[in-house]
Amino acid sequence: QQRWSLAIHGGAGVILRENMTPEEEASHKAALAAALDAGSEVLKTGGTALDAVEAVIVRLEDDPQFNAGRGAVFTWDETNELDAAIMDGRTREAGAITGVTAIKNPILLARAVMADGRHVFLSGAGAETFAKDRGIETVDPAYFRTERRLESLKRMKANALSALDVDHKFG
Amino acid sequence: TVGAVALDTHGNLAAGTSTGGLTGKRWGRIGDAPIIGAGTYADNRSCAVSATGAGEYFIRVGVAREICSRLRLTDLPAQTAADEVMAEVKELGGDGGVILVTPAGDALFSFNTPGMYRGRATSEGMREVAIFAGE
Repeated sequence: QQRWSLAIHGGAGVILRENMTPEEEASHKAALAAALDAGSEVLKTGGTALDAVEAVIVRLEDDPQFNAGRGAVFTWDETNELDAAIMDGRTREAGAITGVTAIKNPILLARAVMADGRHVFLSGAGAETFAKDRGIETVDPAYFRTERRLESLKRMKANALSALDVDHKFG
Repeated sequence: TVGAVALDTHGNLAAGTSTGGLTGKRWGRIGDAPIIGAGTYADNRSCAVSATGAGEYFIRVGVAREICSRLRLTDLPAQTAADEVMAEVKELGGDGGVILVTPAGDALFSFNTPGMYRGRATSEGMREVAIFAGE
């Protein structure tokens, strides 16, 4: 059997052990391990790299601990605007979307853009219309809201902080 | 931001990235995550990369494509290429990290922050997750 390999991330930044409880550390590691296993299973069974990437990212988008999908950070106007991209190294086909607010799993929309093939990068309302045409699952924008992220935004506004002061991680 | 890069048993690479962006972003700000070549890139001839970090700097450096180009056009080890490009990001004032896989099956990280939520697995039996630098 040919080799396979997989690497994943859930954001980087000023992430310090002293700022994290043991429970939070364990919870993040468990989520990463579950996503890693989901992708590994695809690859182990002969699935494609694209399917493995999708399996990992959907899982992380659904987890409110990470800044993507449910649990995404808030904009200045207290909305959640989501971006995603995917690329196939075999063909160098790519799909990307930005500024969507009601797409449950933005990576699925990015992949649909890639599969459609006419364009690479769609934005905002147009991307949402494209999603509707392709039957991509939508949700009420409130689905993405978490109190922890809203608190970060409020602290940022109240204290004139930068995003980096209120979030441990970038992205 | 979350991301994944993979090499499958057919020898094909893929990369994906998804994000909510930056807290308090305004004016339709877009970071590197959805920009092909900055935060996401895959090319079977070189590598697949997904990035997370201060997006403006990753866009300026063209991080994902830059790493892949160095691997395609030079004999640099993948870790060196990734570290060098991340050093450029740092030099401009940016922080963050990347994950990458190569056609040979290497699964690598490079980051210049105190931590990055990360994991990797290979057909050779590697399976690890980590958060803090040095783990």
